[in-house]
Amino acid sequence: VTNKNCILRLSRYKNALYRFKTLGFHKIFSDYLADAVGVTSAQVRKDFSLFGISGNKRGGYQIDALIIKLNDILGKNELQKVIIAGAGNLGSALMKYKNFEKEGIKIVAAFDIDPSKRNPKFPIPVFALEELEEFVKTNEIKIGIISVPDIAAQHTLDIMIRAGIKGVLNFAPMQLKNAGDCVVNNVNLELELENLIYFVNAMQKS
Amino acid sequence: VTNKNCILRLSRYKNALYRFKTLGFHKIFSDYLADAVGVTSAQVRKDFSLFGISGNKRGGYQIDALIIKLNDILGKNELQKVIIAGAGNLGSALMKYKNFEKEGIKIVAAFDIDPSKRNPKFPIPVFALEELEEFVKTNEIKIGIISVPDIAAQHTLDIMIRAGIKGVLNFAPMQLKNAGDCVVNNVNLELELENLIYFVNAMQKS
Ligand SMILES: NC(=O)c1ccc[n+]([C@@H]2O[C@H](COP(=O)([O-])OP(=O)(O)OC[C@H]3O[C@@H](n4cnc5c(N)ncnc54)[C@H](O)[C@@H]3O)[C@@H](O)[C@H]2O)c1
Ligand SMILES: NC(=O)c1ccc[n+]([C@@H]2O[C@H](COP(=O)([O-])OP(=O)(O)OC[C@H]3O[C@@H](n4cnc5c(N)ncnc54)[C@H](O)[C@@H]3O)[C@@H](O)[C@H]2O)c1
Repeated sequence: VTNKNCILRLSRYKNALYRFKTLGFHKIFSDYLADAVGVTSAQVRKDFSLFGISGNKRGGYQIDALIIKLNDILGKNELQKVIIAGAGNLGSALMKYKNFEKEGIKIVAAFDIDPSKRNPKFPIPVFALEELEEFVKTNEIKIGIISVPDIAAQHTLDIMIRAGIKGVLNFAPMQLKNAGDCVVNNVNLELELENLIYFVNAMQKS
Repeated sequence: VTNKNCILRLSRYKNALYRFKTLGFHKIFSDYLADAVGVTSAQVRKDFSLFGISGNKRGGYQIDALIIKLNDILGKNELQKVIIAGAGNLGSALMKYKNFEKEGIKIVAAFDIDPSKRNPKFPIPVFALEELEEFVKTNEIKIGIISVPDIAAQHTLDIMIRAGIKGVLNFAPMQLKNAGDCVVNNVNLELELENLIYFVNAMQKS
């Protein structure tokens, strides 16, 4: 499956199933799951059939079995080691976030050009940018996060790709030119707010 | 226009136009703009025609005129006042971000239940949650950001809607039930990483 939105929905189904489980549910119908995620029950069934997941018309889906299946598809059974470039305001908020580890995502090192940010030990070590390539190769890291200023973002991506990084989450508010087979997902918080403002204004006017 | 992706593209065109301007360009063809944003030139022309923007086949588009038009459509000409609930790691990174103001977005106050976070003055004042409703009504704030823990997110949204907030950017990793005519955009950083991991693993396997 190559559709990003479909995979995002699988993650949402998984998170909703955990919440139903804490509420004491053992089985679930696609309508309940659809409501919890904000899609139609037909969409739930369509997504599941793409991955060979079927329920029983009368009893619905077994929650435990579904969680195991979704965790397998999403690669949650292995710990994913991640590095981050830029240990500034946003980078350090991401480094302090405890829920990533519960999701099997562990930021193992950060890299920054500012010597005052370097720190070999404190929960996550912060190294010099020059050490990124060796660290990624030695520890076989596949995922990187970019939280450097926009002017440094393209250069940082090039370093990550050369080091062997295969997937990057980019927070710098610009479109990066991607060489080779590295997947780049962008989160642009300025655009998210601008987009929200447009729709609020459009609604006020109509 | 009600398509979120179309408005996101308008923001991207605007940002790319500013970059071309700093490089000394005065006019631009749709192909260059398309390349810079990572879409086709047909998409650029289609988006522009939706908003009555036309270029001249031989000379392309006047960059200054385009910027003025896009800023008008995106509501950039007025300062947008924003409040934020939750002044923790993520909330404080957003509060410190200087580029929002360059984009005409100003976080004017934060609200938190933790008394140790309260601060009436420091660049952005942090008030008690109980003061949110009165602050939003007195200052006619339309936009809110939610960066509280997920268990408190729904309650926070309800308070914002009652206060008169019309658009919310939600960072809590859960689907919020929205009453009334408030627009809620979600940014779920856990899902973004999970999504990236899926595609990196899928590529490694194939
Ligand atoms: N903070 C936010 O809320 C926010 C919001 C929207 C977008 N962003 C984007 O996220 C990125 C990070 O923002 P921030 O607020 O954390 O900025 P920041 O200035 O606080 O942090 C940037 C860090 O990157 C380091 N750095 C600079 N050049 C580098 C390089 N070549 N290699 C490695 N490290 C380098 C700096 O030393 C600094 O520690 C920026 O691109 C910004 O536009 C942040
Ligand atoms: N930090 C990250 O990188 C990151 C990543 C992914 C998701 N998130 C999400 O963003 C949100 C904020 O994360 P964080 O890391 O800043 O957490 P945090 O614990 O550092 O901050 C949360 C803040 O919210 C305050 N708070 C708690 N309940 C509140 C309420 N009812 N009303 C107002 N304030 C309240 C707390 O006092 C605290 O200051 C969470 O939902 C989290 O899941 C954060």
